[in-house]
Amino acid sequence: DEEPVAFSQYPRPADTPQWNSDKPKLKDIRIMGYSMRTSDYRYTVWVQFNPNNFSANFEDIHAGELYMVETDPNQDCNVYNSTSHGHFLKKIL
Amino acid sequence: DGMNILFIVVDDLRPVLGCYGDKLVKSPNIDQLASQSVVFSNAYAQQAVCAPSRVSFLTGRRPDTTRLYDFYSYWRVHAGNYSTMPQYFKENGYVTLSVGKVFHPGVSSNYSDDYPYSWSIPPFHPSTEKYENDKTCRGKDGKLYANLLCPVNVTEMPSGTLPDIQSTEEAIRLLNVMKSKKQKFFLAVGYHKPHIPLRYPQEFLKLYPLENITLAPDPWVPEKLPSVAYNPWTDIRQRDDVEALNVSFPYGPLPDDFQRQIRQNYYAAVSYLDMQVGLLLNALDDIGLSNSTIVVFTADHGWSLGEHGEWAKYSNFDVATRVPLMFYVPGVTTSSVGQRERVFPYLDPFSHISGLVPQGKWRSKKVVELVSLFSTLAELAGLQLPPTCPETSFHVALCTEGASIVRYFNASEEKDECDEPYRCF
Repeated sequence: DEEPVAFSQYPRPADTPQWNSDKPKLKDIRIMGYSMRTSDYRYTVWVQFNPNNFSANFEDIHAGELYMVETDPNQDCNVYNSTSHGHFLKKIL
Repeated sequence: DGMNILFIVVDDLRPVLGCYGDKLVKSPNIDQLASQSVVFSNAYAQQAVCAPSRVSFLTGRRPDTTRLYDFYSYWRVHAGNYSTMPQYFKENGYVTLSVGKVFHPGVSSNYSDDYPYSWSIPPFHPSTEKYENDKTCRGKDGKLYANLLCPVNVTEMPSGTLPDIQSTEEAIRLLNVMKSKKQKFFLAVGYHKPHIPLRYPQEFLKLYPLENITLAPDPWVPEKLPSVAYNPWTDIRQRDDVEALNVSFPYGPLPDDFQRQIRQNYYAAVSYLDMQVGLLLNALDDIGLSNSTIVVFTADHGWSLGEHGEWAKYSNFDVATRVPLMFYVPGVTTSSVGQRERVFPYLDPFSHISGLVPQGKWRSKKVVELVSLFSTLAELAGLQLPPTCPETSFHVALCTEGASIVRYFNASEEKDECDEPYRCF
């Protein structure tokens, strides 16, 4: 009876946009963005990824996104770094 | 005896559909399907790009298990010999058939759409697929270009047709064959549009006068968006008409007028797709299969129409990952109809007064994933559910990482109240 969660992911070759950012080949992937979606929020962490052994390092977080569905359905206001949501992030994690 | 399965998967279709509350689009046939279905309003792809998303939902495994994040590996060689959803139906007595773009063509499906493992006969690909990216778009100067925006005169096209028109014709032919052979079937039909180039019969543009088209509600790059999260819409930049705009990389922006034209053409391509779906479902009625066929309608991922200053897919945003997902199950989502009664009469997007088709009869707001399709369809067809995968499942041929969502069918609310009067009886 738990509320279901949807997980998506997207690979990137670098921290800033470059010509192959949309479709990096496996060998060029350096970061993986993992998204967790519930009915209340969208939470994404972009973490270091090793294409040789397919491992994601959640200790090495390059960036984060947190959007609250009720107040920001279009995902325009990333509150990942805002202190007011710090407790919320801890709760998620 | 198990129901047939008609599995319709659309390339790059976000839920800009009447049955998802979009007020501009004309999608009467898909709306009609929704009115007989359970409609999931929060369904998401595992990755917003074609091959990884398709291999994921067709194997019931997540990308970290298929190890396909690009287009260049075949899971059976590269990750594990995972059974696919069509393969499972085939092993359970179904004739499995593929028309159009179901698997992503090329390396990721072994240049064979995973035939013979997944399909009973060689998959059908429209002969005109090969012209998709040719210079067939007539510019203002009368010359031909490989444009992003490409309303065409179909009679001028190579072979005088388009891939999705051919796919509909072939799918209808196969339905007739299955009926005559009294054969249980799993037919997957993969439509190309609205994937780019937005190449469709030019008359559909008339449905969307440019003066009615607005920009996205949030057409700027959000201030606190991490740069790693942004997708620079490289593929559309390579189209002749976009290239000619000489837009700066990576943030653009595209000129407002052109942004509105992209949105206008995307909607026109959606109505063209709706017509194809309508012809296919009308044929299901004509052949007398509507009462014995489960219809699934979904997409491989969404598409950004200018939101966050982005276009195309290639991101984790909702607009790129959220997809339409609906299940028509005769006798479950709708009472079985008499043999002669029509369930899906064709509705012409040009003459149909939008709003005369009620929104989805059953709607579920549960957050669900495409990776659940495999187990959900197995359960709906009365097959044994594939087992849940262990933590690491590279060595396991048959299991799924997505739980069946049939349990949410019951939890869905019947749309008896009419929250959009203009769209309900």
